[in-house]
Amino acid sequence: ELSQDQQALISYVVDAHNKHRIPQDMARKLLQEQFNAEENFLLLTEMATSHVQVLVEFTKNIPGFQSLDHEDQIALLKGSAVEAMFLRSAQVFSKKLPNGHTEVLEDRIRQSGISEEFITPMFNFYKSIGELQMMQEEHALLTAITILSPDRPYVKDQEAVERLQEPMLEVLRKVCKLQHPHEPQHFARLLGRLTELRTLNHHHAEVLESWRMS
Amino acid sequence: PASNLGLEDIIRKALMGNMEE
Repeated sequence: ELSQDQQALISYVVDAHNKHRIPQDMARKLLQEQFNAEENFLLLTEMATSHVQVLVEFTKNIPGFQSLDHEDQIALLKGSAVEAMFLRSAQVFSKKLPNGHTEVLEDRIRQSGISEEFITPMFNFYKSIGELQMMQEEHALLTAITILSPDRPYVKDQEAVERLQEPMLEVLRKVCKLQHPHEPQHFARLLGRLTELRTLNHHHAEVLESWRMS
Repeated sequence: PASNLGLEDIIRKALMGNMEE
């Protein structure tokens, strides 16, 4: 069972996750407008910037985050921004979107000039997240857990970060048990996705480089 | 333009509350 404190933590994190999203008009542009390669590049850049701003707003609402050392806050956000972005996009791709929308989004990404060797693992990741049929709580908590990774580069007070991450992990473990009682491996699978995310993050610098070149 | 800002700049600005609503 979840304690009252744990329930409060979940609703707090889920509220923050739902409240801070990429502005709707920007998302609409992505789906509706015709685009050439240059416009596509600019729009995706704008989206990435907006994503980081939204991510920071979400993170500020994670209980305890603002009490961390300021430079550690920046190190955590810098280290996790790409992973949180992939998680958020995966959530979009696992939703049932109106007919054709997923294809438009996928086309846009495929025509952005990013090389195929990076695109394939990205869509594989989206697919593997989709298969887990995660609830909103799981998405929100997993994102918070990703951000609160004590082993990011330049984090000075790793113990302080661990103290924030551990209760989140415990809550997520319980949520998995409650939401997926017939899948005892569900929690382990979610954590496995975090490993996959690290690989995507690792290749991200190369992705950007290949994008710039093209 | 935002595209010329680095990741860290965007994070620092947003943390300070300079985010445009």
